[in-house]
Amino acid sequence: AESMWKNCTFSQYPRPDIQPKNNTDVPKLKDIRIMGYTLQTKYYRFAEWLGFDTNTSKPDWSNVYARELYDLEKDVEENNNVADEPQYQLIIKNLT
Amino acid sequence: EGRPNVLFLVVDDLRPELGCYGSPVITPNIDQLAIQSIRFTNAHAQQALCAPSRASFLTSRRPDTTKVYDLDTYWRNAGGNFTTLPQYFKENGYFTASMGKVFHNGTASNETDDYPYSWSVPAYHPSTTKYKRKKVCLSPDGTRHEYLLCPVDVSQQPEGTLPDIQLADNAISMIRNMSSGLKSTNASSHLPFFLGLGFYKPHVPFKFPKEFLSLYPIETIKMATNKNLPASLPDVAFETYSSLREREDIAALNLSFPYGPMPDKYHLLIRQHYYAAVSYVDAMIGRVLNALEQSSLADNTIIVLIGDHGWQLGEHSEFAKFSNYALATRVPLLIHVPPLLKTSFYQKKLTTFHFQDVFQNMPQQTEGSGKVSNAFVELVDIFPTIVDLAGLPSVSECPSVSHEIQLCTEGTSLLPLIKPVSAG
Repeated sequence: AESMWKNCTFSQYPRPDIQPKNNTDVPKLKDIRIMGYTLQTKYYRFAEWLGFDTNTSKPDWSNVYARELYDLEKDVEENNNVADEPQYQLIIKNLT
Repeated sequence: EGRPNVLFLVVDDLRPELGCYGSPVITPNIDQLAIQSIRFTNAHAQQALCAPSRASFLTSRRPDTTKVYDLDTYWRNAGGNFTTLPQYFKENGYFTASMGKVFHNGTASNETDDYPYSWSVPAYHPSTTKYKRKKVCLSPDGTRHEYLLCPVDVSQQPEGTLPDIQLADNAISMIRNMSSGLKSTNASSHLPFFLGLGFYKPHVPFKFPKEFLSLYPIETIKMATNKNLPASLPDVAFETYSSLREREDIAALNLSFPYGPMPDKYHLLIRQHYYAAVSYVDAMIGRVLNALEQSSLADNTIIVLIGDHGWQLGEHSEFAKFSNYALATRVPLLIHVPPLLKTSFYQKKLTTFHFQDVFQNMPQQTEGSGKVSNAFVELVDIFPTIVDLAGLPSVSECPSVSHEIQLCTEGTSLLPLIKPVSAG
């Protein structure tokens, strides 16, 4: 059953701004401008921080503030974000 | 008649820092439950904040559907009039009751914990929760402060108790009453129950009976192996652990904003106090489970234990939740299927919940015991899973837009993962 099961989990977290501020941790709904979507697979955790419209609850996929990619086979502690490294661009394309 | 009860245990800010998950933290009562449960090793919350996570798993919808991202929004006003997990049981003939923090209390649950929609009776809140932000932590000079690190002499606290002690007391009382009711000849008291228990610790402040700190001598506490801020972490991904900084003892450190770092001494103290708070909650859960067994209800009660999200204990120079790191989203998930259910793992009666008192008899570690699933699961999966286990009509999958649909799931029933384990 596990081999036929879903192969990732999804989580998300909102932010009021790209820089840490006093309300970064718990922004009120009216202050949310960015949403970080993350998916966890067996081998990677990928996160994309996107512009976000709270009226529609939809991200702007063309407005990417930042990306994170952790290669869990080499870096299970998620210490090294490799999202900008050329050899991982195909992985990111597949995950997005 | 014959339908299983449900005991739904939610622990605030509990990451899988439990003996049954390989942690050195002393949690014999939860470990005992794990031995008789399926332990999911890859379970993740949908948002690492109390109100959004709870609204999500209790409606089985993701935050973009509930539209609950903060601590103030009520999903029925924002996302839709969604049926909740306890509401579904109530509508199917169950007696449902909430104690403590099941829904996020306050405006996020309409100031009522979603009563009367979700619950048969008004939610119970321990009277001592009102001291959460009060100056009740004793300093060496005898004055009282609002500290993060707050081991206490319970007898010296207001009302001589603490919220999780009151919560366990009240739950035990209700369990005994339910047991008495089931044995009575009064037909109306024969309803099966769905009891939601929301424990308050190890959420900050770390206020717990001080004897639990003695389980963790500070010289035995280890630093996080990756305590430094990763150079490649985007600014937007960093959380500033504001809920710690606002306490007097941490504020006095004058930490640089936003990146700190936390001094090593406090890094260790925070880990020590988190561990002690987890052991304290473990003891309260042990008392409740013991009452369930003594009331002869354990063999017909589905038990689910989860953390609402994880917590960072100094890894990546971060503390608290508020992020997308796996440490913030990953949670413990135990599902105990009682012997009387056809999907049970057991051929005979095995449910035993003897209270494990860590101050009387240090328990053995139990990592690796019990059934394990390494499948990827999400907290939105819990609703359809419990429904299937209890034998209620299954919940259908939500379409891509579901704001007008009261009952559906954005998760997946875990029953296919449970059945093969049961067969094995």
